[in-house]
Amino acid sequence: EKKRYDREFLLGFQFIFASM
Amino acid sequence: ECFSKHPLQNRWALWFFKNDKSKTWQDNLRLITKFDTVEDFWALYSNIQLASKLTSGCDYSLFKDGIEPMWEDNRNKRGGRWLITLSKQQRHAELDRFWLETLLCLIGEMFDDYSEDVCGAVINIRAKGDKIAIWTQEAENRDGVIHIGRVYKERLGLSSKMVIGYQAHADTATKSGSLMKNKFVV
Repeated sequence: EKKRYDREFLLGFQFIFASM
Repeated sequence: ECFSKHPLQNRWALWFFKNDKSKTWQDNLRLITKFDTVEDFWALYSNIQLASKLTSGCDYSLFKDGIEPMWEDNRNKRGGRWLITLSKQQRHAELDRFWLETLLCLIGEMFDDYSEDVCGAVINIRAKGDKIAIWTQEAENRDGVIHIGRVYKERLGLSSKMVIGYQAHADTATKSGSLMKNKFVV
């Protein structure tokens, strides 16, 4: 199974790092 | 399950180029690191300079592991690039957004079945105007190249009136400036 992620899913992780 | 990282389809390598005229082109090119999860991508992205803060003459390149960010690499030499040229004003307004969208297109494999054709992406910071490009591995693969260009243009939010061009590396290596020929446009 290919690992594909859409933009919104990927961007969701940015805020985890921004808040750390 | 909650704490496992999200694996990417590919392992990616981030390269940095800093123009030092006392060194060779290859000596100026450095591998920063490799990553293969969503979390490690953001850990890296959050800890490096934004492209707009780099000095003129610097590049970032993100390529699939095993492909070097140069035309001569076996996976690049028959390929080409979708090129976005930016005005000086766009460095402030759009450069970082365009580059991040480019990175997300790559690591998220957003070009459907043609994601396999993608080799990487490059951003050149230059005083005369910055450039961003997605490199693909086979310039003759018309269907793949066109699909990637259409999706890329849409992801960047470019208007339908703006035309972007695809140039084969073999042509770029032998021509420059106004002589550069677009093999495809979208």
